Amino acid sequence: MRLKRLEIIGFKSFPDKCIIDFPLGISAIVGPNGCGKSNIIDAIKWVMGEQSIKQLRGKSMGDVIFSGTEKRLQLNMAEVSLTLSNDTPETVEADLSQLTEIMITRRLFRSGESAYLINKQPCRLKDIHNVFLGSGMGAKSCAIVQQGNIGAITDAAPEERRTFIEEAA
Amino acid sequence: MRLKRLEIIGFKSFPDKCIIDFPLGISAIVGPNGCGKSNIIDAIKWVMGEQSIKQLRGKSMGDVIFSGTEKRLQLNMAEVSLTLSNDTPETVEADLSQLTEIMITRRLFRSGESAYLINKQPCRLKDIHNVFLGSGMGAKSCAIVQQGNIGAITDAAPEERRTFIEEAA
Amino acid sequence: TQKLFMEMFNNVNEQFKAMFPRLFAGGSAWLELTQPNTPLETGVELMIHPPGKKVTRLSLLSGGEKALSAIAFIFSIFLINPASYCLLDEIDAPLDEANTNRFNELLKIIGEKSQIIMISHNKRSMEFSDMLFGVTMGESGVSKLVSVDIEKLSGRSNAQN
Amino acid sequence: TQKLFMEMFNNVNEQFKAMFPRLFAGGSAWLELTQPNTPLETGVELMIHPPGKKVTRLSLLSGGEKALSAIAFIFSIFLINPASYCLLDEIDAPLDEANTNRFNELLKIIGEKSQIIMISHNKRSMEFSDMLFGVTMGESGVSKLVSVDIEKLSGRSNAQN
Ligand SMILES: Nc1ncnc2c1ncn2[C@@H]1O[C@H](COP(=O)(O)OP(=O)(O)OP(=O)(O)O)[C@@H](O)[C@H]1O
Ligand SMILES: Nc1ncnc2c1ncn2[C@@H]1O[C@H](COP(=O)(O)OP(=O)(O)OP(=O)(O)O)[C@@H](O)[C@H]1O
Ligand SMILES: [Mg+2]
Ligand SMILES: [Mg+2]
Repeated sequence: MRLKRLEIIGFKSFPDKCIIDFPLGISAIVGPNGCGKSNIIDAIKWVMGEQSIKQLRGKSMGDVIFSGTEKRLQLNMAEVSLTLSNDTPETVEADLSQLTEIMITRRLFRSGESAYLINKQPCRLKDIHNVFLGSGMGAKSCAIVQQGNIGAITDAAPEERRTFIEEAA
Repeated sequence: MRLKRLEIIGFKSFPDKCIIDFPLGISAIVGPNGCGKSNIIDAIKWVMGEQSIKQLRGKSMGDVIFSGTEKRLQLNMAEVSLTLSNDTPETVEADLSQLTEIMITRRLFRSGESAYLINKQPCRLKDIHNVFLGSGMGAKSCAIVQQGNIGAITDAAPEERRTFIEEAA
Repeated sequence: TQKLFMEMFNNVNEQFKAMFPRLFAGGSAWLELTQPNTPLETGVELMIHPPGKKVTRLSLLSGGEKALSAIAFIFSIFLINPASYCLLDEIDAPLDEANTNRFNELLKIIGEKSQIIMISHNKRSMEFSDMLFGVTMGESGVSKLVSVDIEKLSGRSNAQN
Repeated sequence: TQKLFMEMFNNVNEQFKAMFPRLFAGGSAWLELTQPNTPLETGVELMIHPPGKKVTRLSLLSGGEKALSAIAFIFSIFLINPASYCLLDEIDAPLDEANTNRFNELLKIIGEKSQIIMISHNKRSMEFSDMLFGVTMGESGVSKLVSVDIEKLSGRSNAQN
């Protein structure tokens, strides 16, 4: 399953809708300090079902909703949609394996309410997690190396390092 | 007191004698990964009396002695000498304040023996520490920011951050 | 399970031994179990032998050597069990020019099996990528995607000053 | 002692408020005591307001913004109580080009009172320095000092590849 399209609106520093179509191969996201590059990674982790706000550099889940700037008011909802091409149908659940594309959406309201959708149909967070099980691609897999974490591998205790191998197995 | 000359021999990756004459102003040490730049900082900390091997990235004090390469045998002694110009005599002890230059030397033998010298006269480690007391320049002062430590300031707990202010006071 | 872990460990180890000299232009490295007799509790140690040097404590390695060793480890796992996509946030930051080039060449190989999305400030890494996505904050605090021309890149970042 | 700490804290705070907008080209920042009533036990919090944005949790700041905020804090202490010399090891690593320039301009001011020795991979920082010391390992594992010509620098690092 590879990434096709990411749509971000109201998430962290993205109050205006932002659409990214990822090609095959290697894409580089570039820009000055603080412009929002790591926030894009956070958006992908979040829509894939990341539940630890610490992993998203926040303290409470509301931290991911656009909190306003000197010129703009805060928003009350964050929404991220990720469209994946289902090119390895053997790795997904039976009822999804028929589809050529799978679109997952996650919404969070400032009131605390959450919504999760697969192909625009409401579902539970658990269903979003299941989309990625068995393909080694969940929000905690080795396929994501966050800013500053590469040093953690050499600094880690040997017992921590074994988890990298366990997760790949 | 400013740095004038640093002489390194047998310390970490410097088996051959290396002399650096530091000018006033801003000096930049450059070179590829692993060539020895941070080792120069370690040498300065060590000759100023650093006693925590962890602060020098090692596990036991012998780690600072050149341990050999595929083509060279290890050495049995590490020696670093630092010559300082005594341009603020009011900040040094009475018996040193007459001098225009102060040269401190530290030696470590693989047998575990240590030697400390001020202007080539044997002294104790305590005397080396005293050279820097009162000038905010000891091996633990804020005047040294090691590789990777700048991130520690923002990541630190507020209680840890107060020590930066305490040390300056 | 014990058998699964040991099999994975051995595979990653073989890959790591092959990967390291390609990133370091020489030298060798391997993985060791801290407690080989208890595979379900053992830790994994990285034994690093940079080219021309001796096997040394991990802590004594330089910032760039540690980062490159960690990259060799991560890349080994990526190759044994390729993820559909890899998100890499500034992992090339501590590398000098020569190491950055070798890093990007290995990344191209990983990119044959996995889709790679990387964040980097490094111009060399940008040149190796297939597509660039520029992010700016024209209006303070509001992120916006802009198209980036690779040829204009060096001129552009001068304009940003 | 309590009085000494509070005096130092206030001085550093004033300097920090002045230093931050010079490094960030705008915005504001200040220090806060977590327990103002117990100065001997209180922690120190950094309140960061990047230009155009809002005051936000420190953790949500970007890698570069955190590094630059820490540099503002450290530089404030350097200016209040100048050390005879400062040793800085790759503290400009996460900074983009614009931030690197402002960092180096502030470093020049610190350099008027203190001798500065910095390690950097950043060409801009090298250009700002008064003297370069090149370190190489022509023979693997053996460090050697070489003289570096600033003009030849870009050509030189190409040769290293
Ligand atoms: N909920 C939010 N609302 C508004 N802005 C936010 C929110 N959460 C984070 N931000 C802002 O996003 C910025 C950080 O963005 P990000 O971490 O993506 O930067 P970056 O492009 O990765 O930069 P660097 O190159 O320095 O790592 C910070 O300035 C932060 O204040
Ligand atoms: N006692 C020793 N004997 C021989 N070599 C040593 C010793 N201690 C450390 N080294 C070597 O010194 C090298 C690290 O040098 P240093 O940390 O100064 O690199 P650096 O120039 O700062 O690189 P980077 O740019 O990656 O930070 C390592 O390769 C390490 O093996
Ligand atoms: Mg970032
Ligand atoms: Mg270093």
